[in-house]
Amino acid sequence: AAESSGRKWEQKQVQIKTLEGEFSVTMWASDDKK
Amino acid sequence: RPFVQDATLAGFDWGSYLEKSGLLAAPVSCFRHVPLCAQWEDVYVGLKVEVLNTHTALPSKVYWIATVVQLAGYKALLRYEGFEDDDRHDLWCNLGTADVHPIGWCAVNNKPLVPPQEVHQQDWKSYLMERLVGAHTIPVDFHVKMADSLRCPFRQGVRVEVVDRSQVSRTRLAVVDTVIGGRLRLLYEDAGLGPSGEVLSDFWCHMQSPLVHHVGWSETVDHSIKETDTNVNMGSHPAFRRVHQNSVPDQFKKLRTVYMGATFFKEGMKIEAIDPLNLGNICVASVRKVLLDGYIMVGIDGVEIGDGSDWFCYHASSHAILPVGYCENNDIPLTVPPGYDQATFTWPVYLEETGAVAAPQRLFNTDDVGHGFTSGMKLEAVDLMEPRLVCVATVRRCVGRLLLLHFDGWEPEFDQWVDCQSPEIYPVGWCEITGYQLQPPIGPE
Repeated sequence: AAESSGRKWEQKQVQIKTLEGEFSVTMWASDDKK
Repeated sequence: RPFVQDATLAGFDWGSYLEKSGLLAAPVSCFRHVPLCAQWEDVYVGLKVEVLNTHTALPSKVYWIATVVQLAGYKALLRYEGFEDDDRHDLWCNLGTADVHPIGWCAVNNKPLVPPQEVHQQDWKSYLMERLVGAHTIPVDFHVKMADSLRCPFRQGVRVEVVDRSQVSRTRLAVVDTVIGGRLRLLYEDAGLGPSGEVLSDFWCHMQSPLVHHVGWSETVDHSIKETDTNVNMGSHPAFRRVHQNSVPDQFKKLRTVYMGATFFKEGMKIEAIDPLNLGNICVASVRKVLLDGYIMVGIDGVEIGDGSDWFCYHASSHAILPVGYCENNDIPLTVPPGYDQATFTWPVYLEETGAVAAPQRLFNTDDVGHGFTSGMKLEAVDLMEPRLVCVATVRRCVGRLLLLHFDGWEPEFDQWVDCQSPEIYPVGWCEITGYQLQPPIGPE
């Protein structure tokens, strides 16, 4: 995970739901450091 | 100001205004007191979001993925995926509003992503995979953090002590009437009511303003306070109907502690100070009285009435008091006392003529805080002479921690010096997020 002040970036699987169907992609998303 | 407007009703749009001027907006991270300031370093050009799709003929609300291509305060210029390098459909969107979400939000909330009707793609899955894998999105808790930071420790009915706008040397008891984005509308307890029940005198300031204090503050620091006229009945106004709650010190911002020993400010010492009634002027001034807890009363030389009613209270850590020579050293025109010529005025001669001494430089808070503002940046700023108004403004000069703000469309005589950490300045888009009315620039753009 890459860090910035007070938070951390994590690779996350996120769902994409289009009219043609659903699939997942891996993206960077940040959240509070715990 | 001759009139008050609502920027939205007047057709003002920050996005097109910035594009026409070619100027930048001050980033959210410059404003320590605003929502999401701490999170804003995770917001940058290239982020992917899910946003309302305005390019569809579908009757229901649908969303599509977009990329941040430019940032201006809270506002982001977004480009829908599929438009590639075509910027004709770019849209400005406020990242603090509800219809911008992290990638994945639509799937979780069972809302299908529908591309704009102008873009055609054979295989959206492959296209989006290529665009999204490894990209960044806004934090999952973005809107939660926004809501958290908009919470305010003040509510209607809380009593405070605030500067008396009719006599700036004293405070006056007031009651919180309205809270918008941390800005308080305060009603003086004995202001009186007009024929329609309207309060005849109010005051707006941010809850972190140095002008507002807890009940008992004036007595604590030996500041003058107006005795409330108990013959004035405000009872029919909603803010006065409920049982009032006195504010306490914990509800206010703590100021920097200053040492008030033998080397502190003394009565008669000369300084330079922002004129509280002409905030674009930095004047020759004197310490008139030393209060407790690091506060001093300041008078502007040569224009004082003589009874002390125009003295103004500044804390020793305030940006608004400056050491002798500050203006000269920073190429700022010093407003000199009547009878003196700005071109020939010199401090050594003036000190000799008045038999006074300059306050020692070490007593002033001139720390360089590395604020990030630069001249030309746009922002939303309170007109401190009419503090209910938040206006479209431009940073005209930066001198240390001081910013000279210009109100767009207004004459330079309305310019005001503020501290870079003033709670009365906000990023572009702040009014839209909080629901505060923004004053657009006047005159032709």
